[in-house]
Amino acid sequence: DGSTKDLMSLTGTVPVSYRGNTYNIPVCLWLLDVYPYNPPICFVKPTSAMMIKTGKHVDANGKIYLPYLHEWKHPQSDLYGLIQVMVVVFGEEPPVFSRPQVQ
Amino acid sequence: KSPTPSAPVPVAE
Repeated sequence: DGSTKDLMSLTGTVPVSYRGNTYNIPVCLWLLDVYPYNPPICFVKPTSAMMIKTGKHVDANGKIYLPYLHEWKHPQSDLYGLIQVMVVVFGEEPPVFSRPQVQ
Repeated sequence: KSPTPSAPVPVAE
């Protein structure tokens, strides 16, 4: 309808251990004006040295899909729980990989 | 200081 809103986003990294190493997966969580009644919209924010690995939980735009988001219920669901789910899910299926270095 | 983003190296499937 042409209206605009100022939204708040939280940008940071999620610590994930994969194959014995810990990685800091860059993510951005958008809090809508209806938050916390609705879940945040979450994206992986790859740096230029990374590429998105699309899969069950991440699409080509880096948008994150999780049952936790889909079944979000206030007040049981919160950002702390969401990030814990991300740590587990991304530990099994990292959403980003580093680009092969061009020699 | 927030940690530097990092990602695993792709494993050749």
